[in-house]
Amino acid sequence: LPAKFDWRDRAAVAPVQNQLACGSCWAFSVVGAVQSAHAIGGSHVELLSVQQVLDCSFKNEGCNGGSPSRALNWLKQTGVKLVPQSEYPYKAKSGICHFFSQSHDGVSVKSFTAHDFGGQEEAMMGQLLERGPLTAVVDAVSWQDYQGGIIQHHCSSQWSNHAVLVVGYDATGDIPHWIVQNSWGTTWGNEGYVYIKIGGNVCGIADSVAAVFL
Amino acid sequence: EADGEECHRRRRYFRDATKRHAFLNSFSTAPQSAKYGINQFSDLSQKEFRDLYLRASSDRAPLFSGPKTDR
Repeated sequence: LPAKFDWRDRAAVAPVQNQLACGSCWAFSVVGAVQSAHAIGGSHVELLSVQQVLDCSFKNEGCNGGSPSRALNWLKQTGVKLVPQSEYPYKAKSGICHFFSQSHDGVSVKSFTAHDFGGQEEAMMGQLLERGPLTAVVDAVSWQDYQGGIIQHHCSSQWSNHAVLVVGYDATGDIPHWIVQNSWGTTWGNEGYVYIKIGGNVCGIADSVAAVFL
Repeated sequence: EADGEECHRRRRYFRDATKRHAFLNSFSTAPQSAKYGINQFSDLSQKEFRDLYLRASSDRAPLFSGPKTDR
C-alpha cells in the first residue's frame, strides 16, 4: 500500500457539491462513487444526476433520508442508467421520477459490495486502491462545528446518520487519516473535505463501506 | 416582534455553538488535529442540523473477510 493515495490526483473525483437544505447526502455519496468508477474506467469525470437517484430510488425517502446500499441495490436491480446532471439537474427537493428510454445514454451499475471494515481499516485502504472511491456512512453530529484538520476524538461510531465519499488517505504524517468528500459545499471544512484519523473506526467511517462496479 | 424572537433564538444557538467549540477543541492541541468553530451551521440548533443534514441510514454490512492487504 502506498503511504498516500488520492483519487483526486488521478482526476477521478468530481467537484464538491452542496446538498443544501435537503437530506440527500446518501444520493450524493452514491452518485459520487458512480462518477469516479466511470472516470476510472476510462472516461472523464462527468457530473451525473443526483436528482434522478433522489426521485426514483423508491426504497429511500428523498430529502427525508436514505441509505447508500439501498440506492446501490436499486441501481443494480433496475439497471437504471444515471443521466448527466445537465439533463436532470438537482433541485434540493424530492420530485416525481423522470423516466428515460433504455436507449438513452447514461451510466448503469453492474454490482456493488458493501462491507463492515471495523478493525480492518488497512484492508479498506486496499479496497480504495482496487475499487476507487468508496461510499461510507458516518456519525457526523460533531461535524456541525468542524472547521478543518484531522478528526481524532469525540466522534462516535454509535449512530450512522450521514453518507460521504472516501477518496483517499494520507499516512505520511503523524496522524494517518482518510480524505473524505462531503456534500456541504466548498465553504465547509477543508474546501468541502474532512480528514478522519485512520484506525479506531473514528466517526464510524469503517462501519458500512460500499464499492461500485460498472 | 417575531423577528426579535427569531433573532434572540438564533443568538442563543450561536452561544451554544461557541460552548461546543470550546469543549471539542479541548480534546487535542496537536497542530494537525481537528479545529471546531464558527461556520455556516453555527446558528442552527443541533436538532435543526440533524433534521436537515443527518438523514442517512446504513444497513448492516457483513464484516470484510477479503484478502489481508499487506502494507
